[in-house]
Formats: sequence, C-alpha cells, structure tokens
Amino acid sequence: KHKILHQLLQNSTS
Amino acid sequence: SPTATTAAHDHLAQIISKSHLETCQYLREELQEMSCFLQEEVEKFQNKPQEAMWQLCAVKITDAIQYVVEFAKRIDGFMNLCQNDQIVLLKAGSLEVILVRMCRVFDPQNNTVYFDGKFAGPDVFKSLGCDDLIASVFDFAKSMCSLHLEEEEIALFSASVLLSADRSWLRDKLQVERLQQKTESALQHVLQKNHRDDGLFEKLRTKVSALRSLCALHSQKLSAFRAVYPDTVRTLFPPLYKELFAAD
Repeated sequence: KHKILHQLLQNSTS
Repeated sequence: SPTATTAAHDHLAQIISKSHLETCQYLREELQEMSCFLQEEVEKFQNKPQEAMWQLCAVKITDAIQYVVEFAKRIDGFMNLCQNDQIVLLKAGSLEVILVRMCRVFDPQNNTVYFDGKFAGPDVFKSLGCDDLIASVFDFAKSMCSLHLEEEEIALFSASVLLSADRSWLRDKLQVERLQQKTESALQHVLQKNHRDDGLFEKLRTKVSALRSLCALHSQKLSAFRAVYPDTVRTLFPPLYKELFAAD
C-alpha cells in the first residue's frame, strides 16, 4: 500500500 | 516576546516560500510567453476518446503531485511526522494544493489555465464528460485569482492546507495541529505585513471548504469513470494517481 508515496518520501530532497 | 514571535514567523514564512518557489513546477514569468490553444487544437482535445483524455489529465495531475510531495518534504516539521501521517496528509491534501497552486497558472482575463503546453479554456476538457467539475475548478481558480495573492501568501496558504489537522486516520493529530497553527500564524503575520485587508484570512478559510467539495467531486467522477473503464484505470493510469485516488 502506498509504495510509490513511501518511496517519494524516502528519496532525499534534491 | 513579541519580537521573537515576529522573527519566528518571518523565518517560517521564508522557509515555506523558498520551498514553494523551488517546487512550484512553473514560474509565472515563463508562462507569460505562452499562448492559448487554437480552435483546431481545442477540437483535437475534444475529439479524443474519453479514456484518452482522462489518462492525459491523470498524468498531468500526477506530475503536479510529485512537486507537491517535494514541497511537503521541505516544510519545516513535516518530515518529523510519522510516515503514516505524512501519507495521510498527502493523500488528502495534495490535490487541494494543486488546486490552490492553479491560480498561479490561470489567466482570469480569458478564463484559461496552463495545460499541456498552452493555455486552455474549459472547452478543452469537454471529452472528460465532467463539465460540472471542470466549471467548478475554473470558478475556484478565478475566485482565488481575484484575491491577488503574493507568492509568499500562496506558499503559506498551501502549507496550511496540507497540514490540516482534521484529516481522518492521523495518528498524531496534536503534532499536525501545532504545525498548522504555526503556519497559520505566519500567514496572518505575512498578511498584516503586506497590509492586506482584514477579511482576507477569513476569505482564505472559506476556500478550504470549496477545496474539499472539489476533491470530493473529483473522487466521485473518478469512481463513475472507473465503473465504466476499469481496465483503462488499472493499466494506463499512473501508479501514484491510483495510490492516491483509486485505492480499493
């Protein structure tokens, strides 16, 4: 559930 | 002390404005040079099959949402929330932030919005089959434009919309409430500093319920569309869009 959102949140901010 | 509070408000306003500008997808200046779709281009959109136009709009919304996620991550305190609450806030608020941001890419003079390379009127979206939703979204953008908000004000208002403490399923409502209150006081402080009329903060508050009805209408339209074209949604819509709006 919410795999992509999780991923986006975990990526460090560029 | 009042001086310390003022300094804290200024600081928060500065950070949120910077985050907003870094993640706003389009700069106002670059849009000034863009033209409107010609009649034959409008007709091309209108002649698209309903599924194709829905897919195109889902892709555009998803692009915009990725910028909103980036905005959220740069808001002071957001990343200190537990991941459940980060997701709850984004799931409920990302489309609302897009609608707020829309006033930046909206031309109230000719009722057009920047979409897929040019400025588009409501007629461009005809093949979606949701004229009432489109009309409401355009009305909302127009009414937001009439407030003539500055970037800093849009930034703080977007942040306060995203940090709504009344969303269902939040684990730590109190912490979200604290963040929202801080953001709202910073917004009030900025409005005062910019010598805005006293009623503007209250006017912005009334926009919150408009945002909720627009998002409810979007969900309703999506459900209706999905009932007819389940495979289009399942196979052609962006996964992030499905995660946010079409979860089973």
